[in-house]
Amino acid sequence: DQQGTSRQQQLEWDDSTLTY
Amino acid sequence: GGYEVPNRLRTLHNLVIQYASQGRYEVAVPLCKQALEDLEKSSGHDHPDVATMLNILALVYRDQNKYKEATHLLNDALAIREKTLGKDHPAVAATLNNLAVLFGKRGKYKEAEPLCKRALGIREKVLGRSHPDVAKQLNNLALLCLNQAKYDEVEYYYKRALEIFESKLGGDDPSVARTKNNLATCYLKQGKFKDAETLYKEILTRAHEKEFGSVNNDNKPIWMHAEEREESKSKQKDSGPYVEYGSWYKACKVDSPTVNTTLKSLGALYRRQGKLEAAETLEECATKSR
Repeated sequence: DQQGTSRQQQLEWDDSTLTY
Repeated sequence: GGYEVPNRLRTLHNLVIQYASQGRYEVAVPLCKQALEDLEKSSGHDHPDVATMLNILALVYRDQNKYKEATHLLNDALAIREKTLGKDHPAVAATLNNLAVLFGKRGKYKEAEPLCKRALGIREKVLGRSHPDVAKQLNNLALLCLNQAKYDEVEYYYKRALEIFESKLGGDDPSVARTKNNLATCYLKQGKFKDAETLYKEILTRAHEKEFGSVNNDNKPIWMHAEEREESKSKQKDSGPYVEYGSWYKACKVDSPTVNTTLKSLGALYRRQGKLEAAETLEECATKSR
């Protein structure tokens, strides 16, 4: 379950790179 | 400011996304490459449109798990943006962040960290230290540090992010529960089980209160039911079905991916402490809300 918790964490991509 | 993505690039972007979502990369990639070539001919390499197009193609490569190719393109885009928009532009921060994500996906956390820190510095400077975008950047930085077992830093970054989310978005925002959950993971890795437990209970209580109002004797979050069930176990051997616990069904109805993860994690903590009834109560609740 601890693994389950860390698996959920993901680096967040910033989609605003396409709006500049 | 000053620059807007031209309509034809927007249209192209939508088209590329459509192809990519259908897995038709053999169409999406050449389309991007042709557009890049055309743009470079008409505007030169160091043009914001070229940078945007590079970002679009990088996204397609990312979706194909071609992280090296994507990184190469983003580095190029970064250089163009620094030249054309200035070093402290939000677009530069966003590109740095995405570069860090790509390194992270390849397990290169050490390489990713300075990029993430630079992105953070820019966002703090441009947006102020307590903007939600700063908190998002802190979350990414914390995760990179978590993967390097730098727990003191992880705690510091998550706590800062949490403060920002709570003050700017309010305690009921999903970002708050998510960040608390992440911080709890860091506590678990360090064996700080009590701290993790406190956070998990906070998440569950808050979610419950949001749905059903203040906690009182007749309105308890699921973990309180779980602990009561654990305690009553010793007094009466068979504690019977959950129906006995008045608001059990209510307590169990709080549903979100974060709450679900939290139920499982707190369940695992109870199990560690030998509180098997309490653990089962939460685990069953997690299964139900699936």
